[in-house]
Amino acid sequence: LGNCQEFETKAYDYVSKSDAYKVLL
Amino acid sequence: QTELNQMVESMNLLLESLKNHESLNVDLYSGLLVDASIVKLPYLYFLPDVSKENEISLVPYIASQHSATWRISKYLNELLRPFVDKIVSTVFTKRELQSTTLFCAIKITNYHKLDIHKNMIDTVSYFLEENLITNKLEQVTIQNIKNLLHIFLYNNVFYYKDQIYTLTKGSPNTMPLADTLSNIYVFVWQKQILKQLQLNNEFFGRYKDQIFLTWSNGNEEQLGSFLQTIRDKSPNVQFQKLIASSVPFLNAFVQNQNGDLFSRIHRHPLIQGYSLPYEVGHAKLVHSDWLRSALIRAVCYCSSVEDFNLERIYLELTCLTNGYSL
Repeated sequence: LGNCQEFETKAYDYVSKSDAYKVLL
Repeated sequence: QTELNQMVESMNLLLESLKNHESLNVDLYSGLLVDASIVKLPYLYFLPDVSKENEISLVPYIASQHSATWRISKYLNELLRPFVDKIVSTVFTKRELQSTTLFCAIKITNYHKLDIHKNMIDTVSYFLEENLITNKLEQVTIQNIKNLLHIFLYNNVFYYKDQIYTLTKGSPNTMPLADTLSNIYVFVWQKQILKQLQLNNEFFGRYKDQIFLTWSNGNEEQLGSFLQTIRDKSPNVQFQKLIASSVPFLNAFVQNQNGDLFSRIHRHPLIQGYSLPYEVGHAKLVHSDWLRSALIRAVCYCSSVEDFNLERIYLELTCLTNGYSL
């Protein structure tokens, strides 16, 4: 994967910035 | 767990009310009923997409096999899929390739999150109304398909990093129904492209999120501005485009050689060579089928015998490299 930290951060960004998901709880 | 139980309860209540209104028969009702004791909350995870140089992008997956919506999605998919496949496979084509004809490959980048649930339900309903002769598909009314679709779309949840999320657009890409729904949505969307292309006898083809079309009616700029009007009219469908006299499409390299169609196998330069697809279960059997279908694909794709032979050798070497005999 190269940089796991970068992967984690990107995953988090993906979820928080996506307009397809909304926090339910 | 409490929230999940409440959600399951509300889903079952809706199913029960459909049964009471005789929209669902008793057998189907009991088949779709959600069993709270075996339902698990799906989770979100990511796999890296390494197809772009110097950049890791992520492909999200939702592990959904034990989710509350699994049974409804399986039922709806088995109902819709054969009909949808039959309708969307219509191809309009007249072979009129000219030396100046441009090729265009389009990739829809948000295939699994195209629109909000309400619009998706409306689109499926419009699609069924337009293509069914009666208001029923296999004894199921369009209204009832809409009802079940509603229960499915609004109850897809998952967890990620200690929070529970709900999907506001699309559905988990790990469910076959997600593909079927996106296929319907894009089929309706692509009509505006087809309308223009049919006027000029162009070729149009689509596999899931990837489109290939020809453009003989003008230059690159005109095709670009035509696609921009499509984008402006329907901003929900996001896509990338590539216009040239030769383009890669799926695993093929397609070229216009002065009015003659030329094609050969295209391999993504960043994907590691000589590797077999990842398979679980009967890998030996699957890989043997893979070799057969890869050879058939090569026969179909390669315009020249030399290219086919190169591909055959490459495929054989791939099997040998991975420890299989021929």
